[in-house]
Amino acid sequence: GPIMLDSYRVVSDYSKSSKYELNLKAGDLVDIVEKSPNGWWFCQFETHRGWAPASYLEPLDGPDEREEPEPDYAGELYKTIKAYKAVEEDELSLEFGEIIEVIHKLLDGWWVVRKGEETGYYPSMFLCRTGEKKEV
Amino acid sequence: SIKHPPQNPPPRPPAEMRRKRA
Repeated sequence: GPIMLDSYRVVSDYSKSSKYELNLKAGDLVDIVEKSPNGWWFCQFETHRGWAPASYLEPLDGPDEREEPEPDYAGELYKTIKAYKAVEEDELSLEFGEIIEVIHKLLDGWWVVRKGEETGYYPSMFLCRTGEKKEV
Repeated sequence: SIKHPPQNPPPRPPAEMRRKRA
């Protein structure tokens, strides 16, 4: 049967930063072909296909909260597979190989993580599950 | 290739989106 694609509205102008992305204007309507958990979604816009940041897209029917898991304050253990240096105040800087707790998995690919007393956003693509549950 | 998402982290939400979430 026909495949029904979710339509999303572009919230703000976006200029692509690598080859297979889409340039988008605020108000454009895109159809989502694939939602990658790292926050890049494969979209169709008119005759173009490419990746767009989920952080710039909102569902046509308003915020779709069913999709986004609730925060898990107990945390789930992940290991950093790549270092990242915070650019914004609410982000965390971590080195390669650090064990952290993921508290909230946001669809835009920026997860809320906790390391000791600190919490902040970290790119989900630089995290890998350890498979262990945190000891309470 | 186009089949694989970009290797760089996606941008943080723009101001418009942050206002809507708040």
